[in-house]
Amino acid sequence: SSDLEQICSYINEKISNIKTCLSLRNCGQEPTLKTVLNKIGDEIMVVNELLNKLELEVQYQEQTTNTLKELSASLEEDYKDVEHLK
Amino acid sequence: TLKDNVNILLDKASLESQESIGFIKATKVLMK
Amino acid sequence: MEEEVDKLELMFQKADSDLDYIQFRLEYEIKTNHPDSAGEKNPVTLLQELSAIKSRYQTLHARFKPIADEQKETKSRICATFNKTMATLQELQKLTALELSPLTEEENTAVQQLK
Repeated sequence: SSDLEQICSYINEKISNIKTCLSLRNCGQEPTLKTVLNKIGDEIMVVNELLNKLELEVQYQEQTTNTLKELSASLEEDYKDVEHLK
Repeated sequence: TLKDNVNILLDKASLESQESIGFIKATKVLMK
Repeated sequence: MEEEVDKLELMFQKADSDLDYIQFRLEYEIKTNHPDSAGEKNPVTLLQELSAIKSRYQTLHARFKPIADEQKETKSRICATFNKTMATLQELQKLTALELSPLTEEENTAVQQLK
């Protein structure tokens, strides 16, 4: 039954995509919907720029994590030295 | 919305960054 | 029974390919009726871009979470190592009766930061 459920959700997803396309089919003709489309386009650009920033931030976080790991290893060495000294 | 979620995650990430920078500086001071 | 199952499978495959064809025809019609122009994108392109940014956000979110956890873990490990190092130093101080110079203001601030 799980296979059947998977097939159903797969087919249902395709049907909902087609319904979405059908609802967008005539929006190009109506000026008001055209402005809505343009607004959506602008919003997508804004979100893309935010995602670019987020990507840089995540990369920076990865570098910071490496720095922290190096510091941790170095501190462990210091601790061993002090223990040895003791 | 997706835009709000991206902004929330972006704020969180930059906050974590600042905190980590402070932490790293403090650790380096104490390691001297 | 097997024959019934095969028939059912064929019906699903036919439905699947019909749906794909309908989707293709609709997208083709929308693209031809509303060609992308400078500043104006057609609805199909916008739909595709929308799903692209959603999956991009999901990917970045999935990348961010483990990094933040790992940082937290490493920071606590650093604090733990620092504390045991200081404890050992204090033991050494007692053993050798040597006076450790007091922490400078900068170092005190750093200790607070670590805490």
